[in-house]
Amino acid sequence: VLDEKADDIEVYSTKVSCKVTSRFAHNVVTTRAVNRADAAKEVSFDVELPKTAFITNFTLTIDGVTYPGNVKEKEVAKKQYEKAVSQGKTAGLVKASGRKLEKFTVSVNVAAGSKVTFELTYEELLKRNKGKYEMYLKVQPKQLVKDFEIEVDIFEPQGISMLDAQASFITNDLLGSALSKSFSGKKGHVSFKPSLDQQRSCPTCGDTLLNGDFIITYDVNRESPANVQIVNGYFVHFFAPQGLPVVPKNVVFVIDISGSMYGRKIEQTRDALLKILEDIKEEDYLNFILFDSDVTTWKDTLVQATPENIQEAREFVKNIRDRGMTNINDGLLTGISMLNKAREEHTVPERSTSIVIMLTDGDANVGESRPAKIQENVLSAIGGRFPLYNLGFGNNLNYNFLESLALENDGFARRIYEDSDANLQLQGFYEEVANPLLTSVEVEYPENAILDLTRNTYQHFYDGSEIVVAGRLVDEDMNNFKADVKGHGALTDLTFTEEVDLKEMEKALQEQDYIFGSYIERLWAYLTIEQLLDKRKNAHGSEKENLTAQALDLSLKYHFVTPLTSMVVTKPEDSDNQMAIADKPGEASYQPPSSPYYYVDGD
Amino acid sequence: PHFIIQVRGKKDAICFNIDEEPGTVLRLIQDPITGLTVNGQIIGDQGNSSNSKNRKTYLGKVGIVNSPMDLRIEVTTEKITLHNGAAQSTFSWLDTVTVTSERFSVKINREAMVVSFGKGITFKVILHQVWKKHHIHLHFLGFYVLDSDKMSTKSHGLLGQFFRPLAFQVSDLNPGNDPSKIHATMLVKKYRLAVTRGYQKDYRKDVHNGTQVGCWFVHNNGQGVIDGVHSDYIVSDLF
Repeated sequence: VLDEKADDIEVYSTKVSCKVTSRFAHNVVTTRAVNRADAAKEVSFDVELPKTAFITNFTLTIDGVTYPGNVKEKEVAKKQYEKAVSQGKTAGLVKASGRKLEKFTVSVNVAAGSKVTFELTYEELLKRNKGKYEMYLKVQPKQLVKDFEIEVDIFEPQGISMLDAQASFITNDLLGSALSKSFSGKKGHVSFKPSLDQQRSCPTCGDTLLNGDFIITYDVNRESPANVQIVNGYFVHFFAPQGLPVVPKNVVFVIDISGSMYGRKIEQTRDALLKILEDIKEEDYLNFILFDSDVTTWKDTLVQATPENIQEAREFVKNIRDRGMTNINDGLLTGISMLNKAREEHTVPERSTSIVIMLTDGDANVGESRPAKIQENVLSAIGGRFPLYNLGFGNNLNYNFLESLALENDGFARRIYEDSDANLQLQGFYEEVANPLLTSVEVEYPENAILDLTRNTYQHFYDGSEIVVAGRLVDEDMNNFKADVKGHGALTDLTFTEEVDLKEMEKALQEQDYIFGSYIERLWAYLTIEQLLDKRKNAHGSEKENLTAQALDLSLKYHFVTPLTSMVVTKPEDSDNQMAIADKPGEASYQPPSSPYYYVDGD
Repeated sequence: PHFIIQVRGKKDAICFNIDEEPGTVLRLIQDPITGLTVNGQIIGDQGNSSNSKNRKTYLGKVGIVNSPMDLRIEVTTEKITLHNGAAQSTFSWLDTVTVTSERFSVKINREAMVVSFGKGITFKVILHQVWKKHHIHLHFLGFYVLDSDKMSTKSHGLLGQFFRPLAFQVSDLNPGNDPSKIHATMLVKKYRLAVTRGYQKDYRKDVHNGTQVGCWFVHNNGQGVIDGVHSDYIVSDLF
């Protein structure tokens, strides 16, 4: 048996405590270590957390003295940081890591015989995707840990309908017995506590087999399409109706076939499109627009997804070849114009919805190649009638442009990572948007009764997803609260009404105090910041300043490390203070992962 | 189930029970002019299954069909399903939802569902809930035709046949031992029927307490007041 304290630094405890209340997750990662060497040693602490999460706190405790992290405006933090840089005493703490994660790393010198405790707290709103919420934890201790545990408590007022926990490294019964999961009514619990022996990669090994993804998935009961919760004057409204028919789609795939798509990218695109063609429903309409230096269309107009047309589409897709340069502007405008024309000429069903899905791996470099002009053209051509989704393939692209373009047209952008599963990523994205149940969804509340509402209009509600709206009540003492959700269904218009008796709700929510009382307020703040940051991406001038000021204000008030703030951690190094800084890396600062990307070692 | 007929042109009501085995489907309305058909399936209390005479029966499922619109609505004590052509939408009784199209609207509000077609034909289905763990009683449904004058007089069915005027006279009022249950003779459709004054509840306006409606109760499954006999109205399926 190898000495598990080979470095003289013994990590004797690592605890991950997650408390989820109404989809809002509050996670605390605590690691305790001791330096058993005769001299001072460096101890490092690495945590990978979801990109969608905001760090809210970090503390470092050495021999009973706590050094807290302070969330500050980025500029203010930067000044401190620069001063420290000039003294050679700083380190960035957070960087992008892989597809879904950011890595937080901090290291500190610990005197001989001293103990150190690291505690990182982060929060996130779990989003419903394909019928379930997913919480993602990366488990990667650097050594065997005497007291290792992950404890997850979930409280969902609607009741939990399913709960599962899977870890990529649990491959044998021995480790499986360390995992327990249970749920009953409104409460769910997951616990993972492997003993030292269970952690060993082999009975005589000193290294750990705990290395991989730990994923918790769950969903709530949907007896009613909506659920409103109100605590301390803040409300959250979850909306996810079941059992509605799918609205037929008119979908245009705008595909980049420029030379840079050569090789695996174009092969994977073909594979994904062939898979997607299998999933297209007969009542849908479709077309393919290919762009390189020029634009080629499969058909002159949208065609129905009849078995014959799908067969023909398959032949077309199989023959897609890469060539030329990248004319994004003309590719998109051709697709948009085709959808507009189909609607005007009533060649697609009246009660149907349109979607543009663009896949590209690079920047526009022929035709209209100025991003701002392309955005202007696309915005004007779509005119708010349908969403545009952008899939950015690989790393050599202007992702900010694709994201802005999608966001201002009611869609979103997604990276497609250039890995062996790129075709599955494409197909997975299509599945998310393949089943719109409602279009033009509008959530309405009584006038003058609410303030600071988060986004309340959505082009589409997709099966398996959830619309979340939060806000503040003007009068905390009101007795009743009413919300209407209006939308167009496949065959009818629907209005879902939710009425809440506040007195009854107060009683019902008392039992959940064991989690944390202010979760709705924090959920509201999280959602508001997230949406302000998205809006800010396409704003200019005073509007941008305004949005920035609002988001910054909330980030500081609620101690969220967002792209506008930084957390400064002061470290007690050799009695001369050193500084480290935790920033939120944006998508634009994405760095291609080293190979393998999951390699983690602070040393 | 109890049937209450507010007779057109009279300020009085007739009522009768139909006692049939659980699972039986009864034709309530068939209107050849509007293309509307309503059927109801019977459920029975869970206790005393061997003694059908003592068993209380209710409507457990209602099927509403609008043939010209290719629309079917299936209402059970659990859920409401709209079959609109090939498409299907399902709602729970917990939903408060209004479904509107150019041709019809459906409004579900926890314990009541109101469906309207075209120019004012409106049906209401009420969910009567009992304690979930009750060892005998089950949730059941009530079905009401609002504005029955909008339905055609060519309608058939246990309810539909009463959409046209019905002449009847009540005589020989005879107070029995129970003063609230006066016995009498009803002259209707050339029959002389022994009837009893009774009270039934109309839950259209007050779903929980109902409103008392005085009516002449016709015994033997409404025999004499309904066209033919009650078994003539048994159909094989809800749709």
